[in-house]
Amino acid sequence: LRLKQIDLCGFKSFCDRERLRFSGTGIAAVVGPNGCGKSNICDAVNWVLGEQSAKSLRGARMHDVIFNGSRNRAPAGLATVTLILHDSGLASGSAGEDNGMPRPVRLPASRAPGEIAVTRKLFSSGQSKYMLNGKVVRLRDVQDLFLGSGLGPNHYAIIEQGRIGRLLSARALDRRAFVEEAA
Amino acid sequence: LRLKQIDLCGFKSFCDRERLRFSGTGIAAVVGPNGCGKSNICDAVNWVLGEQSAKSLRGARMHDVIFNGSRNRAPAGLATVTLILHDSGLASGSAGEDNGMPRPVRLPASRAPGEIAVTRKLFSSGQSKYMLNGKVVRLRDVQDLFLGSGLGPNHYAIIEQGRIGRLLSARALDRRAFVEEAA
Amino acid sequence: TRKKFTAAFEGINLHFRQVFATLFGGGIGEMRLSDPDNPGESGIDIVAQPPGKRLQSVALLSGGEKSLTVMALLMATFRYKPSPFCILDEVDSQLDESNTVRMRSLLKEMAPETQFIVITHSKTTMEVAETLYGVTMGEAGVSRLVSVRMSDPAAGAEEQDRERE
Amino acid sequence: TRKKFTAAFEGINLHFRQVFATLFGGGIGEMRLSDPDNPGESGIDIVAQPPGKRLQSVALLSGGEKSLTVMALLMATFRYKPSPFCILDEVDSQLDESNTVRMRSLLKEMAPETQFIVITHSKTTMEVAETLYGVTMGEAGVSRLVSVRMSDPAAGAEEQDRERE
Ligand SMILES: Nc1ncnc2c1ncn2[C@@H]1O[C@H](COP(=O)(O)OP(=O)(O)OP(=O)(O)O)[C@@H](O)[C@H]1O
Ligand SMILES: Nc1ncnc2c1ncn2[C@@H]1O[C@H](COP(=O)(O)OP(=O)(O)OP(=O)(O)O)[C@@H](O)[C@H]1O
Ligand SMILES: [Mg+2]
Ligand SMILES: [Mg+2]
Repeated sequence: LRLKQIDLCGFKSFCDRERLRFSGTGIAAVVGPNGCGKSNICDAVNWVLGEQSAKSLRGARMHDVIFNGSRNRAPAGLATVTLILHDSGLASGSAGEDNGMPRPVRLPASRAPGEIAVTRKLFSSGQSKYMLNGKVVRLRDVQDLFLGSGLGPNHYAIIEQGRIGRLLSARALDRRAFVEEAA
Repeated sequence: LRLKQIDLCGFKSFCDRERLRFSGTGIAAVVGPNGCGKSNICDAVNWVLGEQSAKSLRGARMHDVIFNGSRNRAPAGLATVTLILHDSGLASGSAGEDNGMPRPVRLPASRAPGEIAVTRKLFSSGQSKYMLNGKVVRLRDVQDLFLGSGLGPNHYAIIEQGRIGRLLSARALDRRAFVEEAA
Repeated sequence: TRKKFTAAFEGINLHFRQVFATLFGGGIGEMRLSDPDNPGESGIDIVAQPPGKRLQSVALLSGGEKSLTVMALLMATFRYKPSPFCILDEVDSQLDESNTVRMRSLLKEMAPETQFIVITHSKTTMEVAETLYGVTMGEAGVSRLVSVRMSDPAAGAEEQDRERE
Repeated sequence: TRKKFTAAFEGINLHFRQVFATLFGGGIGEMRLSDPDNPGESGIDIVAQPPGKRLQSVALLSGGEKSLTVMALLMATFRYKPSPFCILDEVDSQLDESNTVRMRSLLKEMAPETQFIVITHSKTTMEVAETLYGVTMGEAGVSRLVSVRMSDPAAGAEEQDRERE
């Protein structure tokens, strides 16, 4: 399974739609001055994977992730983040590369063969939606997709700014949970 | 009141006695590779000012601040840190520069006019001592000396590694305590 | 299941010891069960002893030493079981120059298996990226992206790494 | 006492607004009483709005923006009431290059009043130091100090000998 694309629209400082494309392997560096939005991209991925705690995203309420305006722009009414992955196994019909993803459970048909699109929306009304390949699903379905990959609720494959010490200062049983996730 | 010198001996990675001298104003940079002992110097100052929490010094027990040996060295039996400050007011007999230090209460006579030497010792037996100008005093006397200077128990004048966010994430009442300290 | 856990524990640990020794130029880095007699429920402790230093709790390590220890454990986990992607937000901020070079070599080694997204201010770290995403705020408060594909930065960076050693 | 607290609160705030605006090139940075009707017991909130951005909680600020905000407040406190010395351990680790330059200018401004001890990996920050203390571990696990007076590098060795006494 490979990461192909991240789309952000109305999410934190990303007022308009912005897109990051990836080859699926290798190193992509994200650079820029203080406060320009780099960590907001990290927040966006945590969020679309199902993060439930606004505090983990530096907010007080989940509503804080919606673009709240700037000098020249009005606040947005909706925050949308889409993650697009590619499963070569799905595409070719044979067993795909096993990099930790369970075979997607009841995955809706995608636009392109092997494509898995995960979307989360939050309206300023508070209404919230998760989608897999365009079909509305539950949070639970998104979490199941990533179970055991290090991108589930125990997402050790994402290290947020200033949180690298987390694994060392965690309780012994929390560290067990991390190994169990990888098991 | 001016900082003149910091002596460390047997404290954390400072097996032998090492000394930092200061003019009392200006910028002194402390540099070196990862793990060489820079933050240990910061810990030493917090410790000699009376830090009671081993955890704040990254240890499990206060005993952890005593040099515990290396490939070629045996553990030390004693950790000693001495801070030397100079009070031009004391030296000249007139009112010294007011940079936040209350007139020292019952300060023992010093070796040099205007000198204030603060020492803390911890023996591996667990026995512990505070000294002002060579005379044994209580922890309380050391803390009183620095009250209101930002170097007391609420030591806002020291920002430890990774803790710069502390003032922002603190509770509103803790921030009040910081302004009260400066008041 | 307990069998799976033990396999993962030992598999990750094997790699952790190696990567730690590579990053630190020696020393001991490994996981240990807090309660070895009860592997079915035991928590996990991390042991990290840089070369030449005596064993102490990981809490006493320096900021840079802690960063390297965690990176060693994370990369070891990916060697046991790769993830589709990995996001690292300023994990190099506490590293000195030579450790930044060691960390980026480690990332380069792991790169064929995984998409790394590395947020960084370090030019040294940027040098091993094939793609750079620049985030800008030309208009106040509005983030925009600019992408730059680096033309084979790997060759140049490898040269530099060998020079630095 | 309440009168002293109010004087300190307003005194520090005056400087905080100025230093914040200098570091951020504009914007609003100040302290506010959580409970303005009860100044005798009220907690204190921090407001920080970089130029061009809308007001939000400080928690949403970036790592670098948080570092600058805290440094502005600390330096403002020293302007109201200097401390004998101030220790800063890697406070520049999250700053980009231009903000590192702004922070070191701020330190230079405050330097005549206070002894700053700045632990850093940044060459930019080191450049404004009059004295450099190099910490080394030539012998594994044992820290030693080497001091260099920047204004007179030739005095470096002499310094070292005196330090060892
Ligand atoms: N809902 C929102 N609407 C608009 N702007 C927001 C929103 N949430 C956060 N921001 C802004 O995003 C900025 C922080 O962005 P981010 O943390 O991504 O910066 P960064 O590029 O990681 O910087 P650094 O290098 O300092 O870590 C803040 O200035 C904050 O005001
Ligand atoms: N009691 C002790 N005896 C001997 N060594 C100790 C003791 N306590 C801590 N150390 C060692 O000191 C080292 C940490 O030093 P310190 O935190 O000062 O590093 P640093 O120079 O600040 O590095 P960095 O740049 O990574 O922050 C650790 O390797 C630790 O093992
Ligand atoms: Mg950031
Ligand atoms: Mg340090």
